[in-house]
Amino acid sequence: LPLPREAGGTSEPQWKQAQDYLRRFYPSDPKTREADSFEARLKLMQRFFRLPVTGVLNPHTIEIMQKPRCGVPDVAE
Amino acid sequence: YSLFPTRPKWVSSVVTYRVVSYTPDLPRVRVNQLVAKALAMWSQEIPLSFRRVLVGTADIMIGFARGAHGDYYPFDGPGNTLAHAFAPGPGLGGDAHFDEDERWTDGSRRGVNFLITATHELGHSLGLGHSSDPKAVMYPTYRAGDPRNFKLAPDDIEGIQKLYGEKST
Repeated sequence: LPLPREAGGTSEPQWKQAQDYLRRFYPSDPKTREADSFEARLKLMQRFFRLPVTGVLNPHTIEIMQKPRCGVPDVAE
Repeated sequence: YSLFPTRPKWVSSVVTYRVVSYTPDLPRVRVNQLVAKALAMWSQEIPLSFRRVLVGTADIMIGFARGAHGDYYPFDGPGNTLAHAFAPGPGLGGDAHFDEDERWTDGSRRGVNFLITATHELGHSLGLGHSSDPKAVMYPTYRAGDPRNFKLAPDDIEGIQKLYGEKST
């Protein structure tokens, strides 16, 4: 199957890496089920890092995902 | 800045800490100095002081570990995740862990600066979440800087004083 629109033309390894990143650092809220989809989590991340909120993976977003960082999520768990 | 849900914080005015394990990348005495320096950055802004203990359980237990290390948040080898810490509370609460697979430095050689990382993690240990201000120490991604000019940003100070209040002069 082709990668979804949110993958923004990235490679499959980058897509998988992005999914893992968003699962770890932008977990969904079990009460509200907010940020359940990839697009919703990506928008949260883009908003946090003050990027254009598109919900689509782009090279700048991937660049931030690849930076060394703290292991604590960016949104409340 | 952000705070954790339910805004956990230390209620005692003296918080204890203990370095339980060290990295071979830095002399032990240097690690102790840098941890003390990181804590001092926070304590000079709030009415909280820190006391180091050498044995037993402290409020904040600090250590280096690689891979899975018993807290369900395994480290991932060199790069990516450098460290993590827990919000104030009993047990794991307040504890700060650093990935032994990184090359830790005090600024005298290449590597991940321990002072910068420890100040960030100990911010979590005190109750701060991540900040979206790129100038803040609590910004989630690591950036190397000159450790001689390293200090808290106004956003960090505002956040920590929201939890603990200002230090009286």
